[in-house]
Amino acid sequence: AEQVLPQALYLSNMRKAVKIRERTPEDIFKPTNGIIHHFKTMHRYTLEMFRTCQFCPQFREIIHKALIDRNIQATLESQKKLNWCREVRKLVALKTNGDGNCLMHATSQYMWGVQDTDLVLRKALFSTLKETDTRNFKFRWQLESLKSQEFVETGLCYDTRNWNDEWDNLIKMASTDTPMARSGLQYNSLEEIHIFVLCNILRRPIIVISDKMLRSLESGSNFAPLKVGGIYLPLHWPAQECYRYPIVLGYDSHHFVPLVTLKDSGPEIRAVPLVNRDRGRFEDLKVHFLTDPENEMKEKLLKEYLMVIEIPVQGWDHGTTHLINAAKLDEANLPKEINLVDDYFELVQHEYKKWQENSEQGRREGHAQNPMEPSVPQLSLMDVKCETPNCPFFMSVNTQPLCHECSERRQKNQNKLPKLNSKPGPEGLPGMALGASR
Amino acid sequence: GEAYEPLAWNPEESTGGPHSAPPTAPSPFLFSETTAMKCRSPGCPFTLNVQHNGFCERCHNARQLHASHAPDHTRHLDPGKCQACLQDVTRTFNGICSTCFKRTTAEASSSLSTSLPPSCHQRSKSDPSRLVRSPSPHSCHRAGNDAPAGCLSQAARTPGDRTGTSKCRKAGCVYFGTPENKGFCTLCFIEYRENKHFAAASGKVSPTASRFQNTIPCLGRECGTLGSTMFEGYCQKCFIEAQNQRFHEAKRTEEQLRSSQRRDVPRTTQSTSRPKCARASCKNILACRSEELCMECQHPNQRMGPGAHRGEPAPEDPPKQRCRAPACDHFGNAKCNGYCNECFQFKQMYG
Repeated sequence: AEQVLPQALYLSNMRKAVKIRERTPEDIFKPTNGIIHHFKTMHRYTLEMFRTCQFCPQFREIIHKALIDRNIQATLESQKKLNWCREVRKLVALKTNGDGNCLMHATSQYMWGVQDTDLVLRKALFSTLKETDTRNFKFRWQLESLKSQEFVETGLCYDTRNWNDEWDNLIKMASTDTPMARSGLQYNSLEEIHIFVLCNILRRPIIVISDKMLRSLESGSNFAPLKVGGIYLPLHWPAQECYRYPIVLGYDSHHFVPLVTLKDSGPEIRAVPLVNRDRGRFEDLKVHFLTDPENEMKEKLLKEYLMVIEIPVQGWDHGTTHLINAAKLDEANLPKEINLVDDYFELVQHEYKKWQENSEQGRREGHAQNPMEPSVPQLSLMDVKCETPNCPFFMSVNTQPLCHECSERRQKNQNKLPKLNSKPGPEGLPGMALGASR
Repeated sequence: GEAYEPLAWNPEESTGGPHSAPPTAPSPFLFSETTAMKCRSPGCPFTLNVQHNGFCERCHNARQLHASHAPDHTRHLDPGKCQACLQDVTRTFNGICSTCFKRTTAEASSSLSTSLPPSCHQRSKSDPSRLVRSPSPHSCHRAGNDAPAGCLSQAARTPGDRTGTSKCRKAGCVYFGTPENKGFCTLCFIEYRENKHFAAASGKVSPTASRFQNTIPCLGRECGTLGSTMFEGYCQKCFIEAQNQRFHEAKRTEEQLRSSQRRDVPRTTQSTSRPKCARASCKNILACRSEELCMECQHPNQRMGPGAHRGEPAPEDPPKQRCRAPACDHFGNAKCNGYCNECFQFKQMYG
């Protein structure tokens, strides 16, 4: 059943995915005057998921299995961190790779629908930390560390060397060429300061929805405080230079996922609450890495960097209403030529029709034929590129190490010229007009 | 330019006493990059002299004078001797040599880094949450009333500590305190002093003020971040804002000039039949209608004085025009539409 639909949006249209992958690195601007590396336009894109209520529950289940990280979704919802406010639209958690680069995958997917497999965001983060003036990032990080519970309560005292070592380590962690991270993952996992730097590269706020405690999976008892949740504002930019619709990410079990809205899902407001509903009161989400003067004008900063609206919500006592702050969210604005959700939705509709026919036929014939048997050849696609140089497509289980097109071409060539065993040149390959290269 | 200077660096420690050898160069381990060549006295802007144990001549002399008045007070703090290993060293840090100091910090960090399972996916060893959960109480960075036993090995302890009659004041510390160290053993005293300093700073002003006291604040109004010379003393945000403001001003001035010129044209034609010099700052009447500039502006060198020959045009470069952005000190150029390169680049980026 899981194979009926591709397991990621990008698999629905490789050409579009290649186009996005080509455009993103070109969009990064690296000023020579010391200003932080940043995106010129592409940071303003936002992805929205199509609604699924028109499909029957069984097929809806298939869609959700394919795209949605239901564990994180369920955990955050049960903790009342996600989708607790009925006045705002529901957010869904999309799946991301757990290779240590999930923060970047989640961010990239929120904006463009593809994961950061080419490490565009990761490289931008690393080069920013290596090549630009990071003293203010370090300064904010030190301030936040000093204010943290650990420093305040235990009297931790770092000297210059400790701070420098820690900072160097944070920079190293952002690197892309770590052969194998400490945790056994492909890349080193990233931390709060990396989110802050990233939101400055993107000139767009990032809101992380997360529990405040690392809990035991068995007993639910608290292990350690989790500080990652909260609001990250691109404070190294004047607000008027930034995009005011935030990127919303979920964090649970050491993993980041994008939390996207559902398109045309209902009359609810497209927004995310800036408070947590916690133990009988509304608690403001933490704004990370503020300096002391900024902390005093936190409300003003929030209004400058986000589109803050007030939403009435039901209080705990019967008949009471509270006004809470929420940040307005962007709607889907990806141009057609790079909008992967459209293609995926078309594929879903196509598969749904086939699935319905098969189920109908199965019911009529009365035998136990699997209605969800994969029928389209592209569903056997693997997550590895075709071996043909410069081919933008992915290999499939049946045609590996080539993609379908190259495999077909090779077969034809072999039939025509059985003695020649030459590979097709890249100029003849489909998709090469895009100038695809990796 | 460092965000944080070592708190524990106390110049009081290294006064007086014989030096086994003068320091040859400032250790990068002890000095931050930008203060490497500065005198060790806090806030002193002068360059150090290696012959004066890292002080400038002025501070050195002052200290010599001070030391001669109070010799007993500082005798126990011998900068030429490590208080931990008792070896003669060129430089000490908190009374101990760099090797001993490194060893203590290495021991502390290794015990901390191994204290948590590697499964913490998003956390690095930099995460203080790891430190707080450390089962090992032997941390040199840990402090407080219930602070643990000393964090140096037995070998690293000085006999001086053991000569005291009572145990170290710190609860749980097995070593002996000395009256000079207010009843603490050497290392607990260092901890005590660091934390006292920190607590005092956090009690009076911002807790971070003492840690970032040597940094340059951003020139922007009400900005609490650090400034950068690269951004003319501003932080990046204030720099961009200042640039934006500059451009708005430039644009406004340009428009004002244009509109005033438009207004002036009919007025001048009405008031006088003779045209004025085209230079904005000049109000001279043109001698000849076909010329744009008056004689004075055409030959500014002639205004120099009587020595200049009136009839001979002085060879001169075309006058450089200022950047069109009013607050900018640079020269503009035609290639950049009258702006300087920097402002032009900025205008292209954000304007």
